Parts: sequence; C-alpha cells; structure tokens
Amino acid sequence: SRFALVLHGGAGVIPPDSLPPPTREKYVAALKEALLAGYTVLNEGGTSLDATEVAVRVMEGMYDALGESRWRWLMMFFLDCPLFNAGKGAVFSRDGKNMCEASIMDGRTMKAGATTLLTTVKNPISLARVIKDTTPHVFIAAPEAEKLAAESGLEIVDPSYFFTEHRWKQHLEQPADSPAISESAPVHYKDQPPSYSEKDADPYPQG
Amino acid sequence: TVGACALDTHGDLAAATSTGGKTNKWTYRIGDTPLISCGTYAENSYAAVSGTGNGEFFIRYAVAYDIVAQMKYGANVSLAKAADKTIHETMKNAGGEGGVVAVDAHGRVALPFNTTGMYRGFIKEDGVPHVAIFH
Repeated sequence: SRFALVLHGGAGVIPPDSLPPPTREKYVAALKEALLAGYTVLNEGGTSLDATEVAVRVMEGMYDALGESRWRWLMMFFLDCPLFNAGKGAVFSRDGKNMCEASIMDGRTMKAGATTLLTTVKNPISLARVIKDTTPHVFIAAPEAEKLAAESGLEIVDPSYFFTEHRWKQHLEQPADSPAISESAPVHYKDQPPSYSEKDADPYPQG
Repeated sequence: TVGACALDTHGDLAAATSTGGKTNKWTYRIGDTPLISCGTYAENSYAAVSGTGNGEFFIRYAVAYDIVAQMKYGANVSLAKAADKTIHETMKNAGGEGGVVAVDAHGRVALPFNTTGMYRGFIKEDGVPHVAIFH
C-alpha cells in the first residue's frame, strides 16, 4: 500500500455484555474518526508523524488539526472525547490523580520523544512531539515537561479537566484491602477509599 | 491506552502512544507507553509498533522492539509472524496480557492481541476505515 494507518484504543478483558450497542457504537465511531483524521493527513501527502499525532489527539479528546476540511463537522461530536484511557478520560491513580504519559518515534530519523507524570497537559502526545523536535533528550517528565509544554504553546488545563465519572467509579471499585486513598484525593471521596492489590487489581481497561 | 502507527507516501514510518496508565496505579508509576522500545518503536526498514496492555510485561520483554528485532535479525520474518510470536508466545507465556498494532515498510498491518478484545482499526489508500473490538 502507498500509505497506511493502524491504531488501537486499548486492549483487555472486555466482556461483550459490558458494551451495549449504543456504547459500542460510540467507540466504533470514535475509532473511525481517528482513522479518518490520520487518513486525511496521509492522503494529502503529510507525514506519518503528523498522521499518528493527529489520530492520537482525536482519541486523547481534543481535535483541532483538520481546520476546515470535510471531516471537521464530524469531529465536533468528539471534542473532549472521554472514551479512551488517554487525555480526557484517563484513569485515576490510587491517590485519585490523573497522570498521563506519551511517546512518539520517527522511523526515518530514529528520533523519539517521550514524557510522563503529566497532570496539566491537555494533549500529551503533542508534548512528546515537542520533546523530540526541540530538545536534546528523549524523555522529559513531570514539572519540567509541563513547563516546556506551556512555553511551546501547548494547551494547559486544570487537572480537573481529566476527571470523568466513569473512571472515578472504576477507581472506587478496586478491592478494599489495600492502602487508603491519600490526603491528596478529593475530600468528599475519602470515605470511599479506593485500593490497590497486586493480586486482585484488574489491569484493564487501563491499557 | 491509545496509539497509532503509519506509513506515509514518502516511505516513512512513525509510531505514537498515549495513556493514563493503569487504574489505581501507584501515582508515580511509569508504564511502557513512554518507554521507547517497550510501548512504542519505529524503524523505517522494518516496522512501526504501538502497544497496549499490561505495561510491566511490555517493559520486561521490550515488546515493541522485540517485534522489530525478529524482522531485523531473523531470516525474512514478516511483521505478522513477528508480532504474533511476541504477543501470543512471549507475552502470553509470561502471563502478560495485551496487544499491539503495527505497520511495516510495505504498508502491511498487524493487530494481534491475547486478550478478549482490543479496540482497533486500520485505513489504507481507499479511505475505508476498518474497525473492530472483539475477535
């Protein structure tokens, strides 16, 4: 093929009955939008780096790269898409925080950018791209990475942006035989401590 | 976790991955997603790979690079064969759950996973999006 794009939105133990048709349709539609966003880039002669970044941004929950293209009207339905465990819709840590991470690699130059421990960067994948393109390093984390994101003009949000009710319920539903929620958790949730157990923790749908 | 791999009209490959990590992970735990060679890897002559699943196993087995290494150092190992071996043998035998999406230098795609499902899709020149969740 002259060009191709392949993507995933997470894997795991997904019981069919956990995906009623309306929910499944939302996931399918969101995946198609991500594919079409990347396709538009590739079909217009854009780079694989741009295509992958755009596709991931759609699934991270923010889409703004298509401009006035024919797909833009479709994307309006998926602004702040909370379906996937990345960006908006990210899962919670045991302390009740959303901590995002991302990476990107260019197969032509072998250059790569990676970042982690992010709480305020709306699109982590774009920060990974900035790290690849503008720093002498591959991997930058936490406050220094967030500072670089702000200086580079990437959108910075309040940590509450990443909160979704669905993920919070998953956070609370973990086994109750593990360390209590930390002092950093929202005060009104402290009477329902989430927990962690190496043995029992279901690693999905967290990817 | 979400991710994408692409081959463009210039013949260049790229891979990108983004995640919130595991539910109720330790707050400063770092997974495979930001670790090049574990959750993300691309090398023009071989393939671009993005992974999703139990990150600790993707780290221990350098999953993304393991697939490319088979193609690089093996004798005419295809992307499909390499990806299947890593996901259905190496990962599964170790108790690791997850999958990858990948594309090679010829635009051939592979989407293996050893779990009950993986949200996944691909699109090529015809512009028709193909999407699936379960086997």
